[in-house]
Amino acid sequence: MNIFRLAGDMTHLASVLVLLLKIHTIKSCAGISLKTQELFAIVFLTRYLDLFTNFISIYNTIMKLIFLGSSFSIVWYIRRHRVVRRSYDKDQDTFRHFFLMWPCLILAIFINEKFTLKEVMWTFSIYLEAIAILPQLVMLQRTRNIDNLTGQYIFLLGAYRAFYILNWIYRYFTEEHYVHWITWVAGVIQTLLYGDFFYYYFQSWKNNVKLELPA
Amino acid sequence: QSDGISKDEL
Repeated sequence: MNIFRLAGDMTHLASVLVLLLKIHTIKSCAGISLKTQELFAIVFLTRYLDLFTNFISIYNTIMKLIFLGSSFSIVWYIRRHRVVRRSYDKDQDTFRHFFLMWPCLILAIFINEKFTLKEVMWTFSIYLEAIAILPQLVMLQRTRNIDNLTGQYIFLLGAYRAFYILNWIYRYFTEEHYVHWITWVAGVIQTLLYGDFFYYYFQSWKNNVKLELPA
Repeated sequence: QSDGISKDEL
């Protein structure tokens, strides 16, 4: 464990807690893409298949349970909660996210580190996580209104993978044989997708104006 | 080896 990875995990944790807090306290999911949340739930499901078979550490297990629990409860809130689901704007959340899954699955079958079910599922989760934010970013472009909590959620979510990139660089130089091209390439692509959002987020923060995305 | 290391990350 290094400081970059801890910062990444804490930022990731903060992002899901900000989202849960928003939905739970103001009982609204306005501006949140259900499709992105469903993709994240699938990411955790396919990545943590070895949750009970491959014990790494208490920290690792607890964090996995938190990410699984929070992502599924967020999906439940938006789909099932009698008050929250009324604020879900499904006409704006139109990205065909299941179309995103097939290329990830096919890619995972052909490009992976070992052709076993667990490894292919894990690789699938890496590819899917890289593009899972797309429905949310498309929805933001459409609705254009970004309330503070949603803005913070997306910022933290983008920052976590940026910290992981620093973690991979650190581990590459401090541990021999630490080479994981698949995770690195997917992680860089994932962070780049947040690129323009970061730009407008910092602009609004610097000029102290409400965050606006260009049409 | 590939299986161990990459799986200790979340």
